[in-house]
Amino acid sequence: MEHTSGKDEL
Amino acid sequence: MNIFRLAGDMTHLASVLVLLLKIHTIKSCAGVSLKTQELYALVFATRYLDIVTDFISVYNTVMKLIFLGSSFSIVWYIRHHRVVRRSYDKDQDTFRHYLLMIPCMLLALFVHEKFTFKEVMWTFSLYLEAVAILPQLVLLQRTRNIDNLTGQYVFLLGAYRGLYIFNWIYRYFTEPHFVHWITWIAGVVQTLLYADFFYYYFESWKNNVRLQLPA
Repeated sequence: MEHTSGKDEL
Repeated sequence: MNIFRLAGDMTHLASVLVLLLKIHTIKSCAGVSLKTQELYALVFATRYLDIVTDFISVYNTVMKLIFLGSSFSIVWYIRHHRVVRRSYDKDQDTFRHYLLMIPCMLLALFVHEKFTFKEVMWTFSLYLEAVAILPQLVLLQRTRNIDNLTGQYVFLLGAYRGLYIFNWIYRYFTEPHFVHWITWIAGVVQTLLYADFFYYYFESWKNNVRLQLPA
């Protein structure tokens, strides 16, 4: 989950 | 998902519904900036490129589709609907898009986390979203007597941004390695743009008078 922090937001 | 994030998304959804309600039921887009709506359509189109490549959750995909669909249909309504388009304040809504789009694109090309097409587009969407409300705020300032729905629309959008900041604070303390400077700075800038509007919104609410922004 290296890059997903924030990418799960809208 | 934490409560601030959910509340933020729901406020965002409510803002879109309020705007669609105004356009669809009252058949009027008076006081609504087409420039801002077009910028939002572009924001979602460039941010949600991952809708076809990454699956996060059903909630995520559905919300993305709602924001894409609603932003493009609002633009369509204002531009093409035979009744709605007549209420558009074309002469007042004169903010030039490219003054916002070009600097955001340049900034995204230089300040990003990874130099890939998707990542630069995603970063561009964050920068653009931060300033996309400006044409709407300028239009509100020029419009005497802002109607209730338009005022509520902008208020809900501002509330959504504010709640996202609480969401980031919460995530920062609860999730390891949750550090996202670009998102945070763009988000804080965006929220600050609403500060002035919020002030006048609460003043008008407190004094029970119609919302009016000073010229």
